[in-house]
Amino acid sequence: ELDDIGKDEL
Amino acid sequence: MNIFRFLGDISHLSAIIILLLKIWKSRSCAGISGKSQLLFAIVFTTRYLDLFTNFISFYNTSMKVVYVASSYATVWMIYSKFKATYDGNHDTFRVEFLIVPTAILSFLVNHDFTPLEILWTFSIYLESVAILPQLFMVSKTGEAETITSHYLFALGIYRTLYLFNWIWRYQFEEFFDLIAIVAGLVQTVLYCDFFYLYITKVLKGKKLSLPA
Repeated sequence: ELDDIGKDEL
Repeated sequence: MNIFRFLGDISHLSAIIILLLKIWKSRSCAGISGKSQLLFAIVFTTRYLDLFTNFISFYNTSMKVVYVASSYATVWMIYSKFKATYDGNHDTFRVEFLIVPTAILSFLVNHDFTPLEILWTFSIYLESVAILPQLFMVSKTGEAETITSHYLFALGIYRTLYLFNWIWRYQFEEFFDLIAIVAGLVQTVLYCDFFYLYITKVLKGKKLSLPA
């Protein structure tokens, strides 16, 4: 979900 | 990826390199807070545990490896290689007052109650206050070497650029992560005082001196 996308940030 | 995030990562990377080179070249960590560097090593360790399990891109993986390796190298230089030059008397911020509250908060406020997610959340909260021992040390010594102020400026600007990255991602990717945004705002606000001094003093060729 949305939050998983965030984990592409350093 | 967008320009703000890319510039933010470059700024973060250059801050880390500036610090590494400053200590290595001058063979001294005078004016550098070992406690802040320890906190950064904890931040990267707890945030990048998925380094080997979750491949996102070559860029992402290589930057994570560089961040973790350089933070440990910096801690090693401060507490081992050049420990004779470590100014422990001025590096007295009580880091337990940063680690304990952020650890508790990461259990209370997170996106998912799983070990990886709680550790990631802890690393986000801790990063937002990790610079405090360094800023405290600069205010205690009353001044900072120019190279150290460039390091701090690059480090502060990185998260400021990330704030613009989150505005961009909200606008164009319908994405936002409130935990990262709030922590990023706190982190940037902590630098405001320093940004003001940096722009009004260091950019005019003067030495950075804080009212002690």
